[in-house]
Amino acid sequence: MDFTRLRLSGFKSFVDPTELIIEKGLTGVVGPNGCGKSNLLEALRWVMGENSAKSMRGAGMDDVIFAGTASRPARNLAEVSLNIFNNDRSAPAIFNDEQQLEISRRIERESGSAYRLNAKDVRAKDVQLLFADASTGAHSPSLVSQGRIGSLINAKPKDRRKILEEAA
Amino acid sequence: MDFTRLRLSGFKSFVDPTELIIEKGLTGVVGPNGCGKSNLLEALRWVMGENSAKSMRGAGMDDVIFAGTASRPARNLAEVSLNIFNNDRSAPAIFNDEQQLEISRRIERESGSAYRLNAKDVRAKDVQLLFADASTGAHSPSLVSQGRIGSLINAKPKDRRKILEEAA
Amino acid sequence: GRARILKAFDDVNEHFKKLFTTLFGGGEAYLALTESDDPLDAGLEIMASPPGKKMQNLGLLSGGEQALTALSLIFAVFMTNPSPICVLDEVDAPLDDANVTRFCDLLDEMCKNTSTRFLIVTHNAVTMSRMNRLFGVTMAERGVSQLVSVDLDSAERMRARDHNRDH
Amino acid sequence: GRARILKAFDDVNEHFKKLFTTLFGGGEAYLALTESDDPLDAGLEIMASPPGKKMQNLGLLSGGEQALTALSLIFAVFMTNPSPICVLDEVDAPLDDANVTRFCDLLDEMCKNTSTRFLIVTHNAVTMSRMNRLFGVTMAERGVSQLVSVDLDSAERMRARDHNRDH
Ligand SMILES: Nc1ncnc2c1ncn2[C@@H]1O[C@H](COP(=O)(O)OP(=O)(O)OP(=O)(O)O)[C@@H](O)[C@H]1O
Ligand SMILES: Nc1ncnc2c1ncn2[C@@H]1O[C@H](COP(=O)(O)OP(=O)(O)OP(=O)(O)O)[C@@H](O)[C@H]1O
Ligand SMILES: [Mg+2]
Ligand SMILES: [Mg+2]
Repeated sequence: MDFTRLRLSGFKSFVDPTELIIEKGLTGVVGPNGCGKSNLLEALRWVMGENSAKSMRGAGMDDVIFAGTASRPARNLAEVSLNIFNNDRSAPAIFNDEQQLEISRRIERESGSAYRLNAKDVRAKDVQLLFADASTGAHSPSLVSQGRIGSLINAKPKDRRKILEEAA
Repeated sequence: MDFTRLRLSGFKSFVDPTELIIEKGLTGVVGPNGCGKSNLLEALRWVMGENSAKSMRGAGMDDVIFAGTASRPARNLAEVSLNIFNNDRSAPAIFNDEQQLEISRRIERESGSAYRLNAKDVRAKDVQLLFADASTGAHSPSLVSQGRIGSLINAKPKDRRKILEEAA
Repeated sequence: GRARILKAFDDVNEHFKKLFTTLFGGGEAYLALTESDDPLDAGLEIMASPPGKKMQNLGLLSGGEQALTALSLIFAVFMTNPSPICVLDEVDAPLDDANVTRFCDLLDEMCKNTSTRFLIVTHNAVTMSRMNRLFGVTMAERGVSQLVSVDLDSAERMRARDHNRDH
Repeated sequence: GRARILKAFDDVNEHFKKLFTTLFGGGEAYLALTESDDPLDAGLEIMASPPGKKMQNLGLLSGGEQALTALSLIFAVFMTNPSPICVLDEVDAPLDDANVTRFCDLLDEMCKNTSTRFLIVTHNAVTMSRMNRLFGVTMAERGVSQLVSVDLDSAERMRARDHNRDH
């Protein structure tokens, strides 16, 4: 499974539609403090099924929807979609014939979020399972949030063991 | 009150007697990862009365005593002393006539630590009071440990209020 | 006790507002006492919005913005009641170049307005170059720390040497 | 379940030992399952000692040493079972120049041995220069993020511009 493209709209400070092409190797993301680098990475975790508002640095999940600025009104909708090249055929059976998968998550203010896989409605569980089978997902140790690199060292031994499940 | 000199011996990685002159203005401390910069700053917090081994990054307070290296044996004693110029006469009454104060703390493996002020034995409480009256001390918000700059922001509001007591 | 805390709150708040707009080059921030009418039992809330942004939950601020907001509060306490010593251990790590410079500008201002002495651990070349003096900590003998006084030129060489030794 | 976890433990441990000595240029480290005989309920202990130092409580490692130890473990998991994506948000912030270079050397090696794609947020010029491509995030309009593709030369200019704008 290869991740190839991430698209955001109305997600945190990315109010306008934004597209990030993910190519092989090392892609650097740079820019001044507060410009939105961590928000971009959080969009990836969110579309993979993150359910904790706190780990998205907000009080409630609606905090991921563009809240407005001095010159732009707030939005009521945010959407993130992720394109995957399904070369190793690791998707759930009903989608496994397809070469290209597009997972998207959409949230509306005060009415929760919904997932789609190749334009068909799916449950959060289906999405989470898809990524777990491919050794990744919203809680994968290979998604290291800002300031959290030391947390693996300071975690309790039983919590650390969870990283082995990712390797199994 | 001016801090003028810090001396360490057998404290963490500073096994040999070390002296840091503290002058007015900005003193930078530099060096590669793991060389002992944070250890040096912790010696200052320790001599001012720090009682939590965890906030000295150890399991027990004996972890501040030099534990040995591949080529040097462990020590059983560690000592840190701090010189203060008592120009604003803010020391406890029995010491307030003195211009120069020297506070020292000594720990012996498995038998706890003891404080001295100008070579006289004093209690931990006396030392903590001396620094509290001068708006500093082991828990002062102006001693920012590594990785803790964000903790003021993430703390609970009631815990944050303690910073005002420092300003009062 | 109550009157002292309230006076301290007012003073710190005044300084905090000014220091925040200095560090961010604009924007707005203020402190509020919440959760209880008794100042000795209240919580301290921080409201902050960088220039052009809405006032939001502090958790939504970026890593660099949180560090600058925290520094504004610590320095506001200093301006109210200077402490003899301030220790900052790699607080500039999350800052971009522009904010490192503003941070150093603020340190210079604190040195002018207070008699606080600063001990600042950093890996950042800009911060190093703004110090009045530098001490290097080395482990010439593995596991054993030694303190050496460094002049600024040899600090550059020290960084380079570290860099070359491992190649 | 148990056999899988034990196999994973052995594989990750082998890789972890090698990656630690690569990143630290020596020293020794290993993993241990503790607290229970049942691997599905056990804790994972990390024992690590940088070159020339004694094996100690992990908490005594410095900020930079903890970051490198954590990276060795994350990459060891990759070598055992590569993940399609890896995201590292300013993990190089606590590292000195020598360790930033070792970290980048290791990233190159991971790219050769796995098909994992990496997204790396950094403020460090050395790390930027080692990327295959760079994206810049800017807020030309305050509070609104925009993504632009950046070539390496203009990244230097971007850093410089940030730096000059505020002076
Ligand atoms: N829902 C939202 N609507 C609008 N803006 C938001 C929203 N959530 C967060 N932000 C803004 O995003 C900014 C933080 O972005 P982010 O954390 O991605 O910065 P960063 O580029 O990672 O910076 P640093 O280098 O300091 O870590 C904050 O200033 C915040 O106001
Ligand atoms: N009691 C002790 N005896 C001997 N060495 C010790 C002791 N306690 C800590 N150390 C050593 O000190 C080192 C850490 O030092 P410190 O945290 O001060 O590094 P640092 O210079 O701050 O590095 P960084 O730049 O990564 O933050 C560790 O490698 C540890 O082994
Ligand atoms: Mg960030
Ligand atoms: Mg340190």
